[in-house]
Amino acid sequence: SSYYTPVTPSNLCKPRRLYISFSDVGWENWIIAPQGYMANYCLGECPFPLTAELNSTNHAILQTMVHSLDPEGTPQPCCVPVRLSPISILYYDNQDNVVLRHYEDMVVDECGC
Amino acid sequence: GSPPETSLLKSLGLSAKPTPAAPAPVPSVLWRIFQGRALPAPGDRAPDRACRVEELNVPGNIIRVFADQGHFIHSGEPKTFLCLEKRLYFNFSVLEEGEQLTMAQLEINFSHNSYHTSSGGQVFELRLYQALQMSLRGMSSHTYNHKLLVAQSFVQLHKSLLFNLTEVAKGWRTPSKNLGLILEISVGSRDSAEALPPRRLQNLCASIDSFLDTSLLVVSLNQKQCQASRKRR
Repeated sequence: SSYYTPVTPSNLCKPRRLYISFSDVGWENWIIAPQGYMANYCLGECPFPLTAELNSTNHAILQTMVHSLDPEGTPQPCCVPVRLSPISILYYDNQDNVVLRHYEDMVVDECGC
Repeated sequence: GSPPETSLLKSLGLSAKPTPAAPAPVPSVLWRIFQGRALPAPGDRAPDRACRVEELNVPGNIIRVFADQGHFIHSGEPKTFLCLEKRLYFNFSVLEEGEQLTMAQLEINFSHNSYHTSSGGQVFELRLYQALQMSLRGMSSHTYNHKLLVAQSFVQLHKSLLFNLTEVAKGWRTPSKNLGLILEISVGSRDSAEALPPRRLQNLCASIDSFLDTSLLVVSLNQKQCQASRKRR
């Protein structure tokens, strides 16, 4: 007697395109490069039953089951980044030095439940 | 900045939004490394850069090019065999706690196009000293308490000269120990310069006017960022 609502493929958890422009956040005066980058983000549902394509953890599978039995008391699992990649940023610091710094986890490559 | 912005900057390892006053051109070495990372050659597997700067073959994840903040002690018309005497100072206060310095390379740039024909392959002498004690205004560098780090000859065909200062720069993390360097460039030795006619000496020193600037390339390792990456893997 599980509670089941069909979800269309476009609503499933997956990476969506998001370009972050440093000028939009007012950082263009000190960030030299890149001017922006494709950061992406995760959005979508993690419906019952979870499939392999949704990169679900064991915890998410169990939470989905409990959610299907008690939708009011237990939320659906979240759609979150499961694989991210780094970028390097070139910028000026307060002393006018030029800095090239490596930052992990800046681009969302894959999402999962 | 706003609290969310401050928090974001902190997570990027910055205490506040930088406000550069007189930003210099980006050094070519940093552009090269940046572009190599942004546009890797097809088939290249991205190396792990959380703990190592592969391009320079040293541990690290932050590369800085420090602008020289030192002043000229002597330049222009030579009064002695010295053509140029300059203090070099690199402000290390921007290095964060927990950052480990792994490489420091001093670059002295000469303008390639201003090679002076009157120097005629003349050999110059370069000496680099580490200042160990503060000097008083008006005192010549020879009265400084300083330690000779480098003494070498060069002909002014070089575009730039590079020196490994890693061990010296590690000591500069302590502000009271960072008293900078003294750079001297002379025409040959004191004896050979004294044998030259003053006009000739003046012309030779003028060719050193192509002296452009000095910068310090520093690589450091932010342990926190490196450990987080290792732990996740």
